[in-house]
Amino acid sequence: EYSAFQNPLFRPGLDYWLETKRTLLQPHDTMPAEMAAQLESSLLNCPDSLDADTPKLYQTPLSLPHPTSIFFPNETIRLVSNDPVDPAKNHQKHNDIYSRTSMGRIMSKFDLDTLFFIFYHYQGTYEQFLAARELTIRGWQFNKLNRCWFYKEVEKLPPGMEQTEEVSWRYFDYQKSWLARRCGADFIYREEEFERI
Amino acid sequence: TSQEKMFLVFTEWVKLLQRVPDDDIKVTVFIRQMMDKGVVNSTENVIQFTKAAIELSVGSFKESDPTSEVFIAADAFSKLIVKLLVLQTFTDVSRSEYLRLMLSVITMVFSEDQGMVGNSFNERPYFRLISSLLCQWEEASAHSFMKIQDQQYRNELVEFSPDFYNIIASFLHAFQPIAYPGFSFAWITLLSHRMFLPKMLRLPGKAGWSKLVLLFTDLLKFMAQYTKRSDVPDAVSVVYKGALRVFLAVANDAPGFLVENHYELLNNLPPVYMQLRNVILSAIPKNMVLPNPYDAELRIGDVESCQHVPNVYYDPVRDLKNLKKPVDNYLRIPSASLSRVVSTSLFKPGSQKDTGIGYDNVSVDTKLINAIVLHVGIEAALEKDKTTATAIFNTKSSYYTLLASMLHDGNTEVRFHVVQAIANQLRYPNAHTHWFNYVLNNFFLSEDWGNNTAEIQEIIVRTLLERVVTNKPHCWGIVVTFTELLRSSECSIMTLPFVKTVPEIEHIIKHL
Amino acid sequence: LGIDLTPVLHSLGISSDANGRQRVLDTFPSPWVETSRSEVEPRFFIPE
Repeated sequence: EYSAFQNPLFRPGLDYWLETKRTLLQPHDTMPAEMAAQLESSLLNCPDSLDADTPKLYQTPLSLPHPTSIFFPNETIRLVSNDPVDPAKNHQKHNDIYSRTSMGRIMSKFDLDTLFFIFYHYQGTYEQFLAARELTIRGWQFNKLNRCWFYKEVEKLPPGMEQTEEVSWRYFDYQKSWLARRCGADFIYREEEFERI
Repeated sequence: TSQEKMFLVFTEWVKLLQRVPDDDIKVTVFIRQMMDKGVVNSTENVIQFTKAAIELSVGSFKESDPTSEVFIAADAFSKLIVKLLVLQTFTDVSRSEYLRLMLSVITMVFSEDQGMVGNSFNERPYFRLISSLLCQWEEASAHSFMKIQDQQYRNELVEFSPDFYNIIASFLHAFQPIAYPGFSFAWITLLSHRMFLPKMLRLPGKAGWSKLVLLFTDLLKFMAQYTKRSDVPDAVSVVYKGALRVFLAVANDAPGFLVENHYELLNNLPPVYMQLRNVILSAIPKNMVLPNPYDAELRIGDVESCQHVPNVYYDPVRDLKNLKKPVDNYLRIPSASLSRVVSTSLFKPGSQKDTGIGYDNVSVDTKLINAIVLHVGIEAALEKDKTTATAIFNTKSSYYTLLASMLHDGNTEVRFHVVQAIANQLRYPNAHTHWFNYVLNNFFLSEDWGNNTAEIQEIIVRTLLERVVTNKPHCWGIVVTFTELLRSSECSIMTLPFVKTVPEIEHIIKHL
Repeated sequence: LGIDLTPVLHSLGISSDANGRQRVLDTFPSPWVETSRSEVEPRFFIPE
C-alpha cells in the first residue's frame, strides 16, 4: 500500500531491492553458484586507490602538461622509506597525517623559492596546502592582510651586550622582487593579522 | 519527454563543472535556476532527476574508454548532491529526508543493475559516486562549514553533518555483502574509506559508533556465513585479508572503539578466525602501558589499572531477554531453582552454524552465554565498587557460583562456550580481566567438579592454549592467566592425563 | 594459527613502537595491498 510501490519510477528496482531483503532474512547456507559468480566479478572489479581518490573535475591549467617521456611514472612517486623519526623534526606537524605521505616528504626537500611558487600559483589545491604547511614548519607565518609570508629572525648577540638577542623580521615579496626582504623598522607584529595554520 | 529534459539538465551540469571551479558563481546560478525552473521543486521531480543522473553516471562509465576519465559524470553528480544539500533551504522536507530520497532512488537503480541475472554489473561507478560524495562533503564541511558566510546556516549544517554520515552508513548497511554480493569489495572499501571510517569513529559523543558496529558485524556475518572448516572460497579469504587489515588500522587509530565494542563484534566473529579475535581483544586504551605479563613477580591484583571498570558500549543485559530477571535475582539471592532456570535456558532448538576450531555448528545459544558471562562480570565489578573486593573475590559469591553452576549443570558444549566467554574477557588490565582471571584460576583448581574435573581442566587449558599458539597479538589477560596456571604449585599441568596422552601438547606445554 | 602480522603492519605504515603511533586511517588507500597502488589525497583545509 506504500505509494512508492505504486510509483512507476521505482519499478523494477523495488523488486530487486526486495529480493535482497529475502537473502538477508534467510541467507543461503552454502553459497549458490550465481552468488559466487557475483562475488567473483566484484573481486575482479574491486575499486583501487585511484578509484577512491579525491575527484578533480576542474583542473586550472597551471603548467600546460609538457610532454614527458613515456617512461615517466604517471602516478605520484612513492617515497616509501621508513627512515627513523628524525629527532630534530619535533614540530608538532611532523606527526600529522601528511608527514608520511610522498607529497609531504617531497615538499620537505624543496627550497623556499619553490614552496613560495607552489603557494602563490597553485591556489586552492592540495599542493598549496602542503606548501603552506611546510613553510609553517620552517617558521614562516602568513599575514592575512597583505598575503605575505613573514619570518622572524632571532640573532644571538655576543655576551656583554645589554640585550642577549636581536629580533628582525623579513617578508617574501611575491609581487615585485620575488625575494625575501627585510621589514622596515616600522614593522609591528600583530598576532591577529597572521593565519593560524 | 520529461526524462530527456532531466538528462539534458544533468549533461549541462557535467559540462559546466568541467569548465569552471566549483566555487564559481555560475555553479550557484545553475543550482538556482534548477530550483526556479522546477527541476527539483517537487518530490516527483527530484526522483526523476536523480534517476536520470545516476543512469547517466553509470551509463557514461560503461561507455567511456577505460583509460579516459570514466568518473566525470559520477563526480559531477556527487558534487550536485552536496550543492543541493548545502545551498537549498529546507522547510517542508528536512535535509535528512532529502538525502534519503536521493539515495533511495540510487538504491533502486543500483538494485536493478546488481540484481539482473546475467548482467555485466560493475560496482565501480556506484563505489565512485559514494566515495566522491564523501570527499566532497568533507571538503564542504571542513572546519565547521567555514566557507558558509551565514552563521545560522552554518550551525544548521554543522548539526546535520553527523546525520549525513549516519545516513550514508544506513545505506551501506542495506548494501551489505550478504544482500549485494556483487558489491562486496566496493562495500569493504567504502566501510574503510578515509573520509568515512575516521569520521564515524570520531563523531562527537560517539554518534557514529552504533552504525559502525552494525557495519562491522555485517562484514563478520558475511565471513561467518560462507566460511566452512572444510573450504573457504578464494573471494572470502580475500575478504578476510581486507578485514584483518582494516581491524589492525582501527586498533592502531582508535583502540577505544574495539575496547568498548568487543562484545558485539565477537558475537558475530566466527571463532575459527582466532587471530582476528585476538586482534580485537588485544586492543588496549591509548597510552596505556602494559606490565610484562611473563613477569614471575607480577600479581594481577597489584596492577593499578585493574581497579578500573572498562566501558562496554552495548550493555549485554539487553541480550538476556527473559533471563534477565532470573539472573539478577540469583545474583541478589542465589537459589538452586534459579540457577537451574539459567542452566536449562542455554540450549537452542536445532543446531546453529558457528565455525569454530574442531566444530561447524553449536546446539547452545553462544550469544546468550556471552551475554550472561559478561553481564555477571559487569555486575561483579559494580558490586566490588559498592561493597568490598572480598564480596566478589570469593568462591561463595553469587557471581562466582552462578558461572560455576553453568559449568556444573552444563554438558561439555556448554562448559566449552562458558569458558570461551570468560576467556574473551581476559584482556588488558582492568576490573573485568582481574575478576575473570580469579574465576578461571579457581575453576581450574576447584574440587567441586567431581568426575568432571579433568574435562573442565582440559577445556580451560585448550581455550588458553589455542589463543597463545596463534600468531601474535596475544591478550595480556590470557598470557597472565595461562602463565599462572603453568606455574601453579597446587596442580602441575604436566601431570594431567589429557596433556600426557598427546605428545605434541605435552611438548608445547613443556616448552611454554 | 594466523600469520605473522609484521609485514601487514608495515604495509599499513604502523610502526611497532607504541610511541610512534601515527594515525593511518586518514590516508588509508584501500583494504588490500594489491589495490593500494597509489596514495590518496587526504582531507585538508585552506582558510579563506
